[in-house]
Amino acid sequence: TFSAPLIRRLPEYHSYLESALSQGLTTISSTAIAAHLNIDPIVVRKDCEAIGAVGRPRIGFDIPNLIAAIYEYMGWGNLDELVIVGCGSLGSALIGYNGFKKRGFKIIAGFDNDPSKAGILINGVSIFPINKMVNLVKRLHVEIGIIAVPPQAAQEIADMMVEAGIKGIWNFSPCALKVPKTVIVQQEDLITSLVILQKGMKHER
Amino acid sequence: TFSAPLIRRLPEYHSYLESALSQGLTTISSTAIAAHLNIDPIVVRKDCEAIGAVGRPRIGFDIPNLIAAIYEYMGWGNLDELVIVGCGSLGSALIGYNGFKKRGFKIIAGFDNDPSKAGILINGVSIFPINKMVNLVKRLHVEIGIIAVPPQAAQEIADMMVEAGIKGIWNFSPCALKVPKTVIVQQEDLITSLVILQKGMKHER
Ligand SMILES: NC(=O)c1ccc[n+]([C@@H]2O[C@H](COP(=O)([O-])OP(=O)(O)OC[C@H]3O[C@@H](n4cnc5c(N)ncnc54)[C@H](O)[C@@H]3O)[C@@H](O)[C@H]2O)c1
Ligand SMILES: NC(=O)c1ccc[n+]([C@@H]2O[C@H](COP(=O)([O-])OP(=O)(O)OC[C@H]3O[C@@H](n4cnc5c(N)ncnc54)[C@H](O)[C@@H]3O)[C@@H](O)[C@H]2O)c1
Repeated sequence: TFSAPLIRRLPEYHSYLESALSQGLTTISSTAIAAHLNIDPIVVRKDCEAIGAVGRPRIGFDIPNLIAAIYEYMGWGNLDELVIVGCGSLGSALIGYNGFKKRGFKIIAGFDNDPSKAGILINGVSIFPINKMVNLVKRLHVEIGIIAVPPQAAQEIADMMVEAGIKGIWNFSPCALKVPKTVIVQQEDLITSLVILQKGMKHER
Repeated sequence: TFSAPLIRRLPEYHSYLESALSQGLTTISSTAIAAHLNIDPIVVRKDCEAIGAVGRPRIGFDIPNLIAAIYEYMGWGNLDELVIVGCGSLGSALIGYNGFKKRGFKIIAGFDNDPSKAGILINGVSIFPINKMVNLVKRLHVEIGIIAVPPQAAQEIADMMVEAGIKGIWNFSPCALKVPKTVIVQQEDLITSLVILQKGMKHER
């Protein structure tokens, strides 16, 4: 482990810190981290320094701050990265939309349950089978997911996204989603736009 | 002309009535219509009766009401009928979107300047070359147009739509359109939705 790059140890620190946090700990020393993960304490201290985490004597590190420093360093939780589920006509249009890239947003992966779409590229974006979604999203720490599946599949996909750690769902399916309070849903509703336009026109007449 | 069906005479009445209106007339008798269009006055009177227009003795018909009765009878100005210009990835997705049909909205024609798209069918909708748009839209009396072309072409398409008599534009191109006050624009802005979602998520953190 000593010769493995920092970037491979950080995910390990992260899962350990998450479990420490869930057990009620708020601070931790590099020595404790080293002991739990069977890593040389000097390596742990150097890693924390490398990612800009500052500990206090005898107290150690504030766990949420250390987790944030890991996120920062790994580029995780980047709100400019999105995944999309449902690569049909609307999904492909969204993947192909260059307007997103121009503003710094990037769809980094697509998922679909249609076997003929697994393994293809749409506008340079890799499409994976839906059963790979939770795992990949967890590993990539993506926080925004786009739903572009038929309405009857939308809730099931939302549940998978929540399980995968997604915190923001951009929902294009005409179906009200049930999600935990910590997850935000942006409902895209094209029909409403058209009705608003019509009403505006009737008003003009 | 006597044996031609009512439905072929009505467009003729309509253009004559429009020009009468633009000359400042507000009422007109079936006799005057008959004289101008070289049609038997009895036919004109029967036609007006057939479309539910009621005239007053010696005054004749209120022109706007007569025009409205023609619109009603012909099914013109039906706000549930739309045309779309730009049949690329977003345009095809919109044409393919069954959500519109379910709510009674119908895209009745598509237009594009890509020669390879002229004459094809997308989801049962005929695609025409863009140079046919103004004429077809005028004849069909469609009042809502969708713009799904690249932003640099959007204003030019909007101008054509206005010329064609379109009163409501649903604009998906990220480009602020200049239109007369009588035309309503519904601007669809996906980037803004994504930014709103992101802001909501940052607020949650
Ligand atoms: N097309 C549009 O312009 C438009 C506009 C507004 C809203 N919508 C909504 O967006 C959604 C998609 O519309 P579309 O026109 O692209 O439909 P579509 O049928 O072309 O695409 C749906 C895609 O989702 C995939 N899919 C279905 N169930 C899945 C599941 N359980 N897991 C993963 N993938 C799954 C399908 O294989 C398909 O590729 C619908 O809910 C529709 O109501 C579409
Ligand atoms: N794809 C999306 O999800 C998405 C989302 C939001 C906004 N938009 C906007 O919608 C528009 C279309 O996006 P797209 O991804 O479908 O692009 P696209 O390049 O796939 O499609 C554009 C279509 O417009 C046609 N066209 C270009 N100039 C024309 C002209 N003068 N007259 C008639 N047709 C013309 C092209 O031949 C092409 O078929 C763009 O303005 C884009 O910014 C797209």
